[in-house]
Amino acid sequence: GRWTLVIHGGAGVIERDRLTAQQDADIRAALSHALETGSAVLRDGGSSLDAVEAAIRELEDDPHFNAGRGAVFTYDGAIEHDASIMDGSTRAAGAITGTSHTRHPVTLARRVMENSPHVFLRGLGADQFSVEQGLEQVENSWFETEERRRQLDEMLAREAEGLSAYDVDLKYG
Amino acid sequence: TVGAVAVDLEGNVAAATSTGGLTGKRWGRIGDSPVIGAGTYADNRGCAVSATGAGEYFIRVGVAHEICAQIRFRFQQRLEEAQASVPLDSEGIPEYYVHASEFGLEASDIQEIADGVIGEMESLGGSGGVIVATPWGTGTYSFNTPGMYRGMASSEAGANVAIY
Repeated sequence: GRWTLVIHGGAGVIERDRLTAQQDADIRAALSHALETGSAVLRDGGSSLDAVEAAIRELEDDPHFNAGRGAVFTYDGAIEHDASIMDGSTRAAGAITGTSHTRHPVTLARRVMENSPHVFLRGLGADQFSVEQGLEQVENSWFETEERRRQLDEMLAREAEGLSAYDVDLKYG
Repeated sequence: TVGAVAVDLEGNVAAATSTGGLTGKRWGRIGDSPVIGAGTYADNRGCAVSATGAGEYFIRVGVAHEICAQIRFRFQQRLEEAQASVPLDSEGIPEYYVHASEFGLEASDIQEIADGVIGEMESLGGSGGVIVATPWGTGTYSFNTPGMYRGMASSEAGANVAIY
């Protein structure tokens, strides 16, 4: 048998030459660590499902990436997460959108897949399901970073100049 | 957005994606990341896919499922050309992951399919990319925008991290 793990992580920059050396090193280190975490699961004979969840949980905790802690702000200045997961052996799937307090949204998606009869939960209902599942809850402010706040402020300023939020956001990956 | 796809020693694939979405999103906007078939999909008969980019375009193309389906159909086509069938394991489950490369489905086929679907998405005006893992161990990327970090590790090729 062979195992393989592939990951991606948008870090909020559009080109390499806009990165500082320190940013580049930090982002690569975070990805390498997540890659190793998932690889260890596979190397030890664990499932692909456990590997992808483990890798993503690390990236969700890292403020460099637009997920979990470090996620971008909504127009109203809050943070709302989306996540999904799918098992290729059964085509079971779980997804959540617009959650605000679950520390690891990918784990909530997996709980939807494994512990509910549904595939896709949203907003307050998904938050409620998360609590009922006993998943770790945090204040919404825990996810905030200064850089993402700056990006929202910039977007709002540019929107006032006539650019749409969509036009401005693309550079944030 | 972050994502991961994997195949384990049993040949089972899985995919997951997690994101905060779009800066300044309003009106309950939802992108492709939580949409099964658009930003995330996994099927042992084809592959596992996780996407990142302009979500509205990934939803319209159904990028993740489209890549998976094209791989599945191409494999089936190769089997028919060889007048062969996929052997079943002891539980009666087709052993796709063992026999795909045997019938000529190579890494170049997977790359061609992924690039084709990303190209179609781009032709509508979208940008972004995907990561792909197949049941027989192929891992690949296809991106059309810079600034995308990615990493890959496997039992055969070690680990590496890069930026597109």
